[in-house]
Amino acid sequence: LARILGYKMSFTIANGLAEESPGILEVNRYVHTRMEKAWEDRDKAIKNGVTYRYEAPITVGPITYESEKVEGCDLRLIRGGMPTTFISDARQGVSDLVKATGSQAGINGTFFAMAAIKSTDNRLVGPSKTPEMAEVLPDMETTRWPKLRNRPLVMWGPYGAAIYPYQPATMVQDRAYREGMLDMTDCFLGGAWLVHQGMARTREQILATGSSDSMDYRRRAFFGFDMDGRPICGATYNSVTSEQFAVSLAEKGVSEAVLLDSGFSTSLVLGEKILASG
Amino acid sequence: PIPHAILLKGEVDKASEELAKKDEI
Repeated sequence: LARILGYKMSFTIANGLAEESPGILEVNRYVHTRMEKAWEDRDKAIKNGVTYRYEAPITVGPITYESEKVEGCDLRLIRGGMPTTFISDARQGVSDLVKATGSQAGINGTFFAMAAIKSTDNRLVGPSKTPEMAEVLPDMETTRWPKLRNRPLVMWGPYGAAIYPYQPATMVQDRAYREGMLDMTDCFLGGAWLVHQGMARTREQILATGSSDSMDYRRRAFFGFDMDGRPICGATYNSVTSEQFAVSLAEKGVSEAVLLDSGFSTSLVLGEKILASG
Repeated sequence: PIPHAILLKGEVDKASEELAKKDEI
């Protein structure tokens, strides 16, 4: 309504708990008497450019594979095709999931809540949705919300993809996600934004939202989009930091990249061939 | 084994399949 009437911004004056907000456009965070505080918090929230966003159509083409050593990273990349996500009831290998879903390629997904190798728990860090789910499954573990704020929320539907900074308190209801993309079929929360608009993010920028072990040497994995809007994912065959990984991906022409779970879970598969593992 | 995966569906480029054979672990 504000836009129709020619205003640049507006605010609601309803008082209520932030976590009970109806959506991202109606956040019960500040009443009109606390505007000064809102501006202060806004300045803190955009530090390190965390309000970056990506929105583009998905370009679907043949699935291609390439490998190259770039900036000390043994990169193995798969691009093309149409992406879809899958959440297992327990835990499964990527090869089995590729086979079971009739897919041609796959990579391990995002970070899971229980890292123990013997665990069979399938809870993920952050919200998630697959085509099989009617609504987004929110992350209601409020104790980790402060750490997750502004991490890259990746979503797509049949016509386009987007990456937005995640705001846990206002992204609880499915409706909040639909405001970003009405026909969204898949979403998950990346561990850190590694490359944006073809530029590698700095160590400080990665650590501003990523976990403290982002700079550990691990076999790293990512998902994102190239300059043409094609999905691209890949992993390293050697152990590298997220900073090195980001630099090498930007060098290879990756436009947007978010960090996936890396280390023991790293797994890149094309058909029956395993090309990288943890 | 992992609880979440990103899968790609589409036609696989023939030359890429050959290249992947060399890198298979």
